Amino acid sequence: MSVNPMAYEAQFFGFTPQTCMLRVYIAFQDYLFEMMLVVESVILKKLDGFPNAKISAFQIRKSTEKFLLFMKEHFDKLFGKMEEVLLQLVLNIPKNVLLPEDKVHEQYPYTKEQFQALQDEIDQLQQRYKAEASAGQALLAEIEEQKTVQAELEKILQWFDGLENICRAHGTSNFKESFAFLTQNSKKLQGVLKDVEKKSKKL
Amino acid sequence: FDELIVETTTKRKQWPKKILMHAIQTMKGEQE
Amino acid sequence: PAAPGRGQLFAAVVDTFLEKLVAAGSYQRFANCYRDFYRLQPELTRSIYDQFVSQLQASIKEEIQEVKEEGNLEALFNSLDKIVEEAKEQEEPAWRPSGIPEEDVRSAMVPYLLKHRAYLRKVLKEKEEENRKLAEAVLAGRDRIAELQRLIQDRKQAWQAISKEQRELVLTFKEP
Repeated sequence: MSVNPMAYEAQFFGFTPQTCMLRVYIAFQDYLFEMMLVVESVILKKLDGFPNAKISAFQIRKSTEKFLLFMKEHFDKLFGKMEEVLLQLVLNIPKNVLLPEDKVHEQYPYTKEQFQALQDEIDQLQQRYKAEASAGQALLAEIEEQKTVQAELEKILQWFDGLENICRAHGTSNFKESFAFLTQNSKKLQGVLKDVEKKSKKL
Repeated sequence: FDELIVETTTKRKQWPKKILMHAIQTMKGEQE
Repeated sequence: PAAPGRGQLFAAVVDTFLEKLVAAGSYQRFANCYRDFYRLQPELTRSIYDQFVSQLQASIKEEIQEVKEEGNLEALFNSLDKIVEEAKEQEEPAWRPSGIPEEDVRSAMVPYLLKHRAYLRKVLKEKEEENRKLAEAVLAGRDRIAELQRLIQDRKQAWQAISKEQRELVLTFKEP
């Protein structure tokens, strides 16, 4: 006979319904036995007052056993019915009922594959985030480097500006033209010089 | 047998919360 | 009238049990078992029987009360009544532990994993947006540097052109 451990009920009550019923059964049975012993001892004591009654303790014991046997039979039958009703209607959790702590299984009935997929997605998101984070570091590093490089290049440009400003300050706004002009003039001068030399030789 | 049932079902009731606490701490740690 | 709660049902079933038990162990039956004593002392027999019944009932009721208190049954019955009431629309058999703990704990994790996933998606999106801006800044910086290098190149060439002119000029002073 397969035993129904009523595990879900035990999860709710904190004890198995069968144990609860067993506990009640044993307690009731003990009371019944105790009460019978009390009844018997009271009758025996009363009989002390009737020495001529010719009722022996053995007879009383027989009577007690007879009544107890009868009561026990009915007790077991009635208790069986009570247990059946209580286990079915009171100490049980209907099939369609989910305990509050298990609500999550109703809201998220994830299969193993779905769960794995969710975990894989989380892992993947973490990898991507780490990649983005290091990319961000690299970009920031380059931006810092660019600042330095730009500063250097701007310094060089300022240096050129400084150079040109000096030229301007000395009246030479455009060196190239000035040199070309000088070269031209010096060539002219040389030409004139040559003419002069030539004429002087003739003289 | 009875004790085993009670012990098992008590774990079923309580341990998911305990495990969750650790899992949530782990996730929070990762987030930080 | 609403169906009786579990607490009421429990009390009713136990009372019925007691009634029937007492009905089974009737006074007739008792007197019949203790016939000799009954003939000797009928009133006493009745009184002993009555005490037996009332004591038995009292003990059983006390025991039930003790079991209720020990197991906190009243509160549990009320709570279970509520849970069952809430589930009354539910037709299908509800989930039950599979007996494989790691499987069952999985679903308990899911809501938090979903939150974690949402968080990761959010921060990843923010990070990607941040990096997009940074990448723009890097590209702008590279363009700026290229621009500066070009400017410097131009200036350099201009000066080189000047120095060429300068050399020509010097040449004109050199003896042929």
